[in-house]
Amino acid sequence: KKKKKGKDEL
Amino acid sequence: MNIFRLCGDMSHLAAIIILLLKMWKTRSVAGISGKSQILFATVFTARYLDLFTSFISIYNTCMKVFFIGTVYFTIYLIYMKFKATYDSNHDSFRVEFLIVPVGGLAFLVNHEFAPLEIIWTFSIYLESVAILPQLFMISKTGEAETITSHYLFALGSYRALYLCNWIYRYYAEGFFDLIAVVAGVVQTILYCDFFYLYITKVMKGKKISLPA
Repeated sequence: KKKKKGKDEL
Repeated sequence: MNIFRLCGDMSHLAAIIILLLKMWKTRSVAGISGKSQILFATVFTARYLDLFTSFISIYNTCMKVFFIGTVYFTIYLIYMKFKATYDSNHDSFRVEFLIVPVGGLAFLVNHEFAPLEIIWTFSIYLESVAILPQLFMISKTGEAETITSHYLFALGSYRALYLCNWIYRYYAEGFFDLIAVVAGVVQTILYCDFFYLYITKVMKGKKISLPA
């Protein structure tokens, strides 16, 4: 389960 | 967005505001490591390169601008405005011993061998050790001002809350980023002995004084 979205965290 | 990440970002925001208040009110940067602030500025600059290219939300953009703006303002206060109160003798951590290995690791261990991804990975790894010069400085001076302890507690809590955010996102969204999680665990572990001192001393109104 790799990261799905782009970088949405700070 | 979830409550853990929101609390984490608020804790991070609080830490930065506490630090600025300490400097502005006391007009002194005594006990603050300029090197850690330079590392944080590097972390934010490397991580938020996409500030103008990818729009996530108003909140995301505002926080990124605030973090970048305040960290450079902090560096200005330390090395220019309140330079006379900067304790460079005790701020002697060799940051090159952090930047070089972290830079190399970012090249070797990342999600994708692409410039922006490697720079992002570098910022994640660097953030996990960026507080070391500050903790090292406190161990050398043997004590920390109470307001500085509050700053460190808020700063340490922010990434601990992010760990909760990643647990939540794993079960709620199937989101998982091993690099961010491992670096976040390392970062939080580095604060553990400080958390212990903070909870056993500062919460009881005492001052933190390490056996020098």
